Amino acid sequence: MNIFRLLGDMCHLVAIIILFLKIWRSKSCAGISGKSQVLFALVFTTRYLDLFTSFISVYNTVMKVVFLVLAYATVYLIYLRFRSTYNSESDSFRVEFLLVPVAGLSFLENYAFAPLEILWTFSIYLESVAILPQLFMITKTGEAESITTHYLFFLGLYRALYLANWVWRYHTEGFFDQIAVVSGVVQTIFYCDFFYLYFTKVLRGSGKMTLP
Amino acid sequence: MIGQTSHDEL
Repeated sequence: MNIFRLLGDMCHLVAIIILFLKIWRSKSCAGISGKSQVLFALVFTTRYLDLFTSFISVYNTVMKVVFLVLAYATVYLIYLRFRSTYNSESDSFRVEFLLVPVAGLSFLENYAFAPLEILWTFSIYLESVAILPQLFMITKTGEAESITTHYLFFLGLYRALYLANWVWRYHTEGFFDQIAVVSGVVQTIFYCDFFYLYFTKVLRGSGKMTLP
Repeated sequence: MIGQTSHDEL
């Protein structure tokens, strides 16, 4: 464990909690892409199956359970509890255009042709594109509430910190996870446009983010 | 170590 990875995990947790609390307290999921949240729940489900097969640490196990519970709870809020506030017409990204290539690639490019390993690879590839429906929805509606932009900021920051973690681990322990690193770079690049708008618009106190 | 199949990261 190193500071970059710990900070990254904390950013990830903060992002997920920000979103959950925003929906829970405002009793509305307006402007939130339910499709992205379903994809994130799928990412955690396919990645954390090793909860039942290998114990790494208390921290690892606890965080996996927390991420799974919050991810499914958020999907529940969007599609069941507050479904009347869900903008399904704005959440129109065709997720099959993500799932099919990601599934295909996870069969082609993986470390081992074993079920758990292919599912882990699938979750890594899927996570790098899972935010696209949400970013697409924001470009479609042309705006995002500031709380949603804070959610996206921490979510983007988490994987950027993981990139620093991989640089650190490469130099200190020779660790190099090619699939995770390449996917992590792609994932972080998708946030660059948002980061620019976030720093130039939201942090200047203009509250809501309106796209030019 | 490319290709390890034990993943210790979240």
